[in-house]
Amino acid sequence: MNIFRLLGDLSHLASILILLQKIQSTRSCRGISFKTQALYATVFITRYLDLFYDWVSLYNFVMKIFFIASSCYVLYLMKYKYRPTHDPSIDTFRVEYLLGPCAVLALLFHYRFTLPELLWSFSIFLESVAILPQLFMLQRTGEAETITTHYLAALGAYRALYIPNWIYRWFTEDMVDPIAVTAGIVQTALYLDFFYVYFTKVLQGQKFELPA
Amino acid sequence: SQGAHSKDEL
Repeated sequence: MNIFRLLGDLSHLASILILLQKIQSTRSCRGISFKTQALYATVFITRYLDLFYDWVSLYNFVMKIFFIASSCYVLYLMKYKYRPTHDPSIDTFRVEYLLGPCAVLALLFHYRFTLPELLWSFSIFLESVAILPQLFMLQRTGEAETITTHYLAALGAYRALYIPNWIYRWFTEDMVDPIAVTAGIVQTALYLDFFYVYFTKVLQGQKFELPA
Repeated sequence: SQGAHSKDEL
């Protein structure tokens, strides 16, 4: 564990707490893509199957349980408790265009040809693009509530912080995980546009609005 | 180890 990974994980944790806070305080899931949230639940469940047969650390265990439980809880909130506040007509990204290619990539790039390893690879590739339905929705509506942009910024910061973590591990442990690194760089790059607007507008006290 | 699986990462 190094400082970059710890800050990254804490940022990930914060993003989920901000998302829950947004839903509870506005009593609405307006502006949140159900598809992206469903993809994240899929990512965590397929990646953390090793909970059942591999012990890493208490930290690792608790975080994995938290990410699985919170992502399922968000789905429950969106699907049942605040269902009327979710508008599927603007959440129109075709997730099959993500799931199919990620399954193919997992078959091509993995560390071992076993079911858990294939699912792990799949989850890494899927995580890198899981934000796309959300960004697509943002692009369509052209604006976002400030708290939603804080959620996205914390989520983007999480993967961005994993990059210095990998560089650090490469030097100190001679460890390189090419699948995670490649997918992580792609994932971070997807946020660049968003970060630009976030830093130039939201953090200056303006509303998040995309140019028409 | 190049190409190692970083299982301790989330």
